[in-house]
Amino acid sequence: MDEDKTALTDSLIIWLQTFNTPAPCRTVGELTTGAAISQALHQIDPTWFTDGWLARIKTDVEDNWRLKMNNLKKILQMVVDYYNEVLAQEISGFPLPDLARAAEHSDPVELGRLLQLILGCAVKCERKQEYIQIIMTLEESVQHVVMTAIQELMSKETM
Amino acid sequence: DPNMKAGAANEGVLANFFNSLLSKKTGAPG
Repeated sequence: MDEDKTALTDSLIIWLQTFNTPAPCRTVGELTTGAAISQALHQIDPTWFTDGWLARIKTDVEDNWRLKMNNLKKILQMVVDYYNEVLAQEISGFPLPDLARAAEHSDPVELGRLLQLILGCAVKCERKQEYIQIIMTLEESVQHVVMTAIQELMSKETM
Repeated sequence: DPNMKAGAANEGVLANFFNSLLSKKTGAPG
């Protein structure tokens, strides 16, 4: 496994924990349910990731990978639409995560790709100031990985 | 101490990057 890529996932999980989501947010396995990720997105922009959308993310998926994948699909579709419609940015150059690998095998690299897209939403949304300032309080090594993740995203974007 | 100098330089890079991100305009153009 590529150590850089798992370092990305580990650091982005630490970052996601700053949202203090009701759903657990400590391991790759917990995050592949989509519950914590969707709750973080709801905090990032509740006008897009609405209560109604959040209610459609099942929270009792346990180890059912098909249900996990359904959740992750709903999340990814809404995130891609957010980039296109709210942020007015194409992210077609960015490799989208393989959700089946994330859901079925708890693949940390694929989950990391998804978290990277969520990070992009946080640092570009209307309340980005708040989220960037929180990132600046994280441990330096985590900040470094977050910076690299944002730079990679920015290099793939077109307006 | 070279380690302290490297640490300070790294901090500077991070601060510059995140501060420049803070000053970027948000959302869709127009």
